Amino acid sequence: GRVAIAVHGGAGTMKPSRATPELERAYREALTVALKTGYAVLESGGSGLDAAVATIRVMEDSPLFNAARGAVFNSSGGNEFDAIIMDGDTLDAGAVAAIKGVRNPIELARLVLERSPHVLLVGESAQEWGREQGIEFQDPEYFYTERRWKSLEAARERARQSGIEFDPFPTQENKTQDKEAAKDFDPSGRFG
Amino acid sequence: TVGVVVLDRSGRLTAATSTGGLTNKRWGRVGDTPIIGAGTYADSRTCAVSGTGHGEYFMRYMVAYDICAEMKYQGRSIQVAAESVVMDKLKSAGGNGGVIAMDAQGNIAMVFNTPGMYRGYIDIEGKLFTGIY
Repeated sequence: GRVAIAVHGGAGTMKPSRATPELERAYREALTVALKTGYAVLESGGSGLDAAVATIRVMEDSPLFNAARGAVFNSSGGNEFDAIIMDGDTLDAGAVAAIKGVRNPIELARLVLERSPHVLLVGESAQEWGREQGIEFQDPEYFYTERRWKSLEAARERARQSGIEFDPFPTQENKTQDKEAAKDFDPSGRFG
Repeated sequence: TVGVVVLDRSGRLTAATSTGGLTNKRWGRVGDTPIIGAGTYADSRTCAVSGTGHGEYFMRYMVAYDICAEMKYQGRSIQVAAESVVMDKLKSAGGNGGVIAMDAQGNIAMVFNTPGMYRGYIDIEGKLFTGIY
């Protein structure tokens, strides 16, 4: 009965120019808290589902990561969340997509797994079902972070400069066509 | 995007992922995270996987499931399977990102083809590790 846990907080790391020691330390501390939270559940005999949800909650509640509280903004200046949880013993799974305002989307995903006959619920109807299940919602202000808002503004500016209305994945070709836009190109931007 | 894979005392593998998606996304774009087999998969007979990266590629290449499939059908280790899918198949197709993966023995693979990935683990010996680049 040995236990183990691993986490990730996204593959888009900071630009070197923004990677201050303080920010790096903050990320490492947040990852450590998430790991220890899940590990404690496992060590006490909790299920993998319990540990996974507890771990993800920590990161969803942090403004550092692109999930829930620290999520990026969509084109209309709002936040939309996707989440999933899967049980490897039974292959049961629950997922939600394009939901708004839910404080911890991973909890809604688990409810889909445990209380619905479905696997994936989407959008407003999923939110409505979540309300019926007693899931916690937050106002838009809760999900606002200045860093993510600036990222949205930068993305809009890139789109404006390149003349491409929506191009979240600039290619080498269209990067080099616009040298100014290319200066601001951050390959990690595609990960929020 | 954030994700977790765990092995509990009963030998059960679990995977979970949560994301805000892509900056400036529109048109109801949904990425790989909630798509079973693309960004997330768990099978206690093989492995649990959570991914992060360019979702459109993760969906088309079924990254999470493909890692489990390489273990299941080719007998590969978790590390070799994860490297095969992320560093070979995904990268050669132009897809960027990474995964965390764990097998039924608690072996952990953390593979990414980007400059970095926020990541960490506590292994079956209780050793804690965190990394960024």
